[in-house]
Amino acid sequence: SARAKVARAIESNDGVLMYSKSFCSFSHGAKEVFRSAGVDVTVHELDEEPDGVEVQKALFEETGQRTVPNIFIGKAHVGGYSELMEGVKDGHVHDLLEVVGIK
Amino acid sequence: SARAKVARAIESNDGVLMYSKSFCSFSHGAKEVFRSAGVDVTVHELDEEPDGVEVQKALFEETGQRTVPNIFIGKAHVGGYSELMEGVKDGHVHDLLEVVGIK
Ligand SMILES: N[C@@H](CCC(=O)N[C@@H](CS)C(=O)NCC(=O)O)C(=O)O
Ligand SMILES: N[C@@H](CCC(=O)N[C@@H](CS)C(=O)NCC(=O)O)C(=O)O
Ligand code: FES
Repeated sequence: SARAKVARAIESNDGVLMYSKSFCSFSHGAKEVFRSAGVDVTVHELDEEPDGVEVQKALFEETGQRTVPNIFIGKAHVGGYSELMEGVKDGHVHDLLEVVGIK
Repeated sequence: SARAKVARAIESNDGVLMYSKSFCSFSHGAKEVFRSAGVDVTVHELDEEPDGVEVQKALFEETGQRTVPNIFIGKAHVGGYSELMEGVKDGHVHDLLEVVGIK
């Protein structure tokens, strides 16, 4: 099921995991943050995956967040683009990246 | 045709006209710019209109821009969200709004 797949993806995530949509400027911005920091991201483009709708629903069940981008560092749920930018500014994202051995 | 409809909409536009998608944060941001300035906007949500795909193609033919939001002040093509923000900053949008009798 999509729910099991999402739970496994988060459980086994040892870096940055992002659920995204390929046409979405907020998702693009989030990818850009990590790219310019030289940090690799595992990206799932939900508009390009056959079960994208189910995965987006599973992410809502898992995190309470219905929107993309939906970002995880390790098992920690970061949130969307605004939370990412906030977390970059206040050092929280740096701390999370340290925990998974990045930065 | 969608092309004729778009051409007519721009031709008869005497205020702010925006082609948008209801789920899109960039479109939301563009609407917010005008809302907080107390400026009315005629919004077309392309994901909610039955011929939205055709209209988006017609807008590309009309303006060279494939993306949303797609913003007009009078007959002037402003562009997308980035162009709007740029134009607000440098006063260009204020000038356009003056021409149509807003602000
Ligand atoms: N404040 C959120 C906004 C997220 C948001 O509204 N995302 C939109 C796309 S930009 C969305 O997922 N809309 C519903 C959808 O595409 O299914 C963030 O910073 O990430
Ligand atoms: N730089 C442009 C970005 C516009 C853009 O990429 N828009 C996306 C949605 S955020 C889009 O239209 N993607 C194709 C589509 O939705 O059909 C702007 O500032 O408006
Ligand atoms: S779809 Fe436009 S910003 Fe996400």
